[in-house]
Amino acid sequence: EPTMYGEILSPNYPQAYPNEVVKTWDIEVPEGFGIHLYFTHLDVELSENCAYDSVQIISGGIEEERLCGQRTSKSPNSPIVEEFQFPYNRLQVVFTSDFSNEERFTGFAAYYTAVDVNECTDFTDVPCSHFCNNFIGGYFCSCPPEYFLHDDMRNCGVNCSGDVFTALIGEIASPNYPNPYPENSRCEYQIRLQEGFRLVLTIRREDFDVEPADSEGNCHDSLTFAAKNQQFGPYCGNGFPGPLTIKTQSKTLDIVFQTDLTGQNKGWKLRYHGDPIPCPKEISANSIWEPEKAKYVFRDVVKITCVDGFEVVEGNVGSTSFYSTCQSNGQWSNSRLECQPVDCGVPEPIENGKVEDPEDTIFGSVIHYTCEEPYYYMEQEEGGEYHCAANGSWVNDQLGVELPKCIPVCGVPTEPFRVQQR
Amino acid sequence: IFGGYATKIQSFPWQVYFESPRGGGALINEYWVLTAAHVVEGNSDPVMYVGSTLLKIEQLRNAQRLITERVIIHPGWKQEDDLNARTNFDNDIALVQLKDPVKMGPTVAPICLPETSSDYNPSEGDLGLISGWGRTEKRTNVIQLRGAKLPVTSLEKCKQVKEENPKARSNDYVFTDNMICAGEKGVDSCEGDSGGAFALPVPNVKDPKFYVAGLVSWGKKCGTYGIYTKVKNYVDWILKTMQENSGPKKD
Repeated sequence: EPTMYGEILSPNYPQAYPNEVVKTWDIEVPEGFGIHLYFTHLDVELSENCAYDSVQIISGGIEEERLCGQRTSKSPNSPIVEEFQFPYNRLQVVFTSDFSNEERFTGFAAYYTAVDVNECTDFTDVPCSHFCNNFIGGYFCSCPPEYFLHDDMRNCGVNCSGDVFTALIGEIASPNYPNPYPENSRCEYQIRLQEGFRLVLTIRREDFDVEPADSEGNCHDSLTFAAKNQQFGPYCGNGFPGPLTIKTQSKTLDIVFQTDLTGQNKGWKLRYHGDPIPCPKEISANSIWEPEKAKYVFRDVVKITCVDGFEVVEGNVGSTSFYSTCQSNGQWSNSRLECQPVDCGVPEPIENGKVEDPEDTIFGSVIHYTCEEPYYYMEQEEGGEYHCAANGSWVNDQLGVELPKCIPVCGVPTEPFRVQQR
Repeated sequence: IFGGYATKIQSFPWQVYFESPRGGGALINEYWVLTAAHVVEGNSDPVMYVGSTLLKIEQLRNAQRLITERVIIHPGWKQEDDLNARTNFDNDIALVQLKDPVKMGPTVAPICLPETSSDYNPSEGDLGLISGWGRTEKRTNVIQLRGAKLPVTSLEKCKQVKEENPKARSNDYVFTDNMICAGEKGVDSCEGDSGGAFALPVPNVKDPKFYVAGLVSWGKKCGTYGIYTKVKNYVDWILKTMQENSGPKKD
């Protein structure tokens, strides 16, 4: 158990210490304290580098001191003949004697006490990023206004994360821009656009001033963009080193601005906008797109009108046009619809006549009706030629959609009446 | 038919057989039969056939039976109680509308109607054809269709024929411009031929083609001259009647 103080005496003290002895004391005081170790008596055989008999003081596996010989107090008012201050709370003291103590050296008497360590000043490495506060047995870090102490209780940063940008156009800047950005911070921003848009970033060179990279090219302060399967950066330096326009293929972007303890640069500012996803312009000889554009993008609506003789069929209903919308996935709605030739279908039969089996019944096809000759004739002299019209009807130049009529031939006997001669 | 010959329906494909009373008619299109008023007088549902030369049952079974939609007698025809004493046959014309269209073919075809031009005015000497299953010199009626060729003559000739009907006096008979007189000695239509067509060749056509100039109407004595209803005078009525009754049928 750690103690606040203690006594260490060499074997047989104050009698002569025995030969060939190695004794070790592990000293431990509470965390946050150092150790004040002092000797009130030291009488160990002297040798070069204390090679025969010695008192070693070891801290962290490193020999801090090796003592031998005799010491006397340098101050008449103090019994202390040797003393040490260690800023650590653990020490090891090892006493070693060789095979002879013919002169009967008496060894040592030493005491230790726990002493406060000023963590803020006693070490080369500063323990706090900003303000260090020492107290007995420990220390704590504190931060300037508008900074907060990180979970490591050592570093201060600013609360700059969490902003989520959803507008289609926007501007984002580092904290305090154009004034120097805070050190030791990690700012995370998110851009989350709706479906159908892809993010485009624009950064002017003069709007970027971040602590330059070190001699090995590492950015201690950096700006990084992460889109879906893409990363841009990290960027640092005076003047933006990346492309002035970054076109992502994503509707979301994570921005990370990381700063270290040093650096007093002004930061950065960027603009972004959502670029609507384009839909392919599908050229079709059978349809007309309105409005006609060189490029169609998300949310564009076009009216697709079939040219004469073509129609779009949905279920059993045919129409001459339909609307299509450029969707968020870059595909047109109603893309399964297409203008196809009007099909006039099987021509209707007529009484006392027939229609030849048509090779085809689509727009432009031609059929012929005939009457059962010689007993019927077609009422219209032009004959029974019909073509499949754009409205899906079989149309005759004279009759329109009306079917031809087969009229009985009148007054013609099959066999003339013969008067039998008497 | 007096003075005629047995013939085939192919020579008179417009000939319609009226079963009772036996008579004839002329098919003028798919839905209409022209006949004499006195054939259908008092008979709103006559039984008719077309396409058969012979009036045997098996032949008629294969012929087309015509079903009457309505009978329309000319409004100028005067009804009389004693049919045998009738002396006025003016406007002896009627139309029978059929329920179903007649299918035309080698044995069934309509006869043309006269047109309005003067070419269709029957002139003395014009040779026409009559046909029917009516009385002959030897029989009251016949099974096989008979036909005859006979000329148009003056109405005066018909007036001069001596009357045989004891119930009618010669001077009682009415002769009008709606009548054609045709025939020659021994060639005539007779009882049972009424309503049949008196067919004249269509003028100015090369191939044989006939129109219905007259309908067998009446005569004082068979085998002399006979009176035929002059169809040309009724073309307007015929066309108007057909048009007025050509609307959709009521089931």
